Amino acid sequence: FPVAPEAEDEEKTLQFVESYLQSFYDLRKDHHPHIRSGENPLTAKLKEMQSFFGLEVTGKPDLETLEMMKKPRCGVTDVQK
Amino acid sequence: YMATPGNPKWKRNNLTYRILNYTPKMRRADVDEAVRRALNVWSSVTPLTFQKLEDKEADIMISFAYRDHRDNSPFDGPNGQLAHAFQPGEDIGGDVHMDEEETWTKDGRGYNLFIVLAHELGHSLGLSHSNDPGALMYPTYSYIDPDEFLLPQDDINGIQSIYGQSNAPMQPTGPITPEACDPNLTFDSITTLRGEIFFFKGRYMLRKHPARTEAELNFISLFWPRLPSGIQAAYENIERDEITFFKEDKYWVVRGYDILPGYPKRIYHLGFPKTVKRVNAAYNDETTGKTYFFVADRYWRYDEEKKSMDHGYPRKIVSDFGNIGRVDAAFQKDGYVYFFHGTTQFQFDPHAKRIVRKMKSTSWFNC
Repeated sequence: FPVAPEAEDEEKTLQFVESYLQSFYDLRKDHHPHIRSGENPLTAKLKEMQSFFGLEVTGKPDLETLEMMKKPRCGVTDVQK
Repeated sequence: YMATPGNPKWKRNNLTYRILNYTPKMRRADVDEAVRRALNVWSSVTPLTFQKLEDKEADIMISFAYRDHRDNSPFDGPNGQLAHAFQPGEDIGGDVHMDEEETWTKDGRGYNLFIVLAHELGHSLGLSHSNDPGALMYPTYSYIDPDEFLLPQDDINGIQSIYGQSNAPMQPTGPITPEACDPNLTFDSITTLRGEIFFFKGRYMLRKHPARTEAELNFISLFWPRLPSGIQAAYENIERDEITFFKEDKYWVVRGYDILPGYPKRIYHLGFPKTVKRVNAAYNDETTGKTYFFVADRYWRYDEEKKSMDHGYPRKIVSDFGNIGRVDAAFQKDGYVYFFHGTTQFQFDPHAKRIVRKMKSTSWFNC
C-alpha cells in the first residue's frame, strides 16, 4: 500500500534526527534500536542533545528539538569522541 | 565553555596562518579583512599572535571546500553545516574548512564570514562548543554586526583557561548572557508586542508569552538584524501594530519583522529639544493614545494622533508618578504601567495616579 503521508513524514523525520545525532552526538550508525537491554541509543543521544541546548529533555523529536536541529551550525560535534 | 578533551593546545603563542583559496562570493580584500578580524578576536584576549604566510605550511590553513573534501567530514550543501575546524596539532590540526556552497558575506545577508571564522578559530585553538546561548562557541549560527561584536565573557574564560590572559595592562571583559532569574538582572528597555512582553538587554531579548512559564532568550538580531544592540527605549502602538525603538538620538519604527522605510530618524523629529541626547524609557497608553517619554528626571507626553508633543511638557517625573527615580524601562499592561529602575519594578495605577506595588525586576519570569 502507498505509505500514508504522515508515516512517510515520520520516516523522514526519524532519518533527519538520526543523521543529526550521528553527526554531532556520536550516535553509532549501527545502533540497534531494538536492543532489549537498556535505553534505545537514539533516545539516549536525543536526551543528550536536548540537555546540551537547554531544551525540555523528553527523548522525543518534539517541535522545539527539531527546530534547533534545523538551525545552521558548525560541523564540529557537540560531544567529544 | 568547554576545552577540547585531552586539552590540545599550541605549544607556541606565535602562530602562523594561511588562506589557501578564496570564495568567489566576496571580494578578496573582504575575505582577508574577515580573517584578520576573526584572528584578532582571540589574540586580543590572550598572549597569542598570528602571522600570515603566503606560501609554505602554516599552523592554521584556512580554505573553502566543497562537499566531500577528503577529511572524512563532507559538507552538506547550502545551510546545515556551515564550516568545521580541527583542534590544535600537526598537519590538518588547526585547519579551518568553510563550506563553499554557503552564501558568505561581510554583512547580515547569508552567513557572515567573520562570525563563522571567529567561531571556527576557537576550535583551531582548542575550544569545543559552549552551551551558553550567548557564547561565540555556541554551535548554532546567529548574526552579530561585526562592528558591534564583543567576545562574550564565556569565550574569554574558555580561551584564557587554555592560554592565559593577554599581556595588555587592562584585561578585556565581555558581555554576559542574561539569565531570566538572575536577581541582579536589569533591563535596557521593555515593550509589549502583540500580547507578549519583550525585555531587552545588550544584544539579547527575553521574550515572555503569557501562556508560557519560561521566558525565551533570543538575540535581537534574530527578529531585527538591522537594529543595533543596547536598545534604550521601546514602546508598542497597538492600534497601528507598530513598535518604536530608541537608541541614542535615533529611533526606528518596526512592524512585525520589518523596519518601516525612512528609518532611523532623529528623535528631534518627534519634537524633542536638541538638549535631549537619548530617551531612557517610553510607553504608550492604549486608552488615551498618548505616549510617555522619560528622559533623566523629566518626561514628555506625545499625541500619536496629532503626532506632536503635548503642551506643558516636560514635567518632573516625581510630580506625576511619585518616587520612582530615573526610569530604565516601562510598559503598560492590563491598565497598569510598570516602571523599572535597576532591579526594582513599580506598578503604577494611572487612574489612582499612584504606585500600588513594588516588585523585583524579574517578577514576570516565575522564578
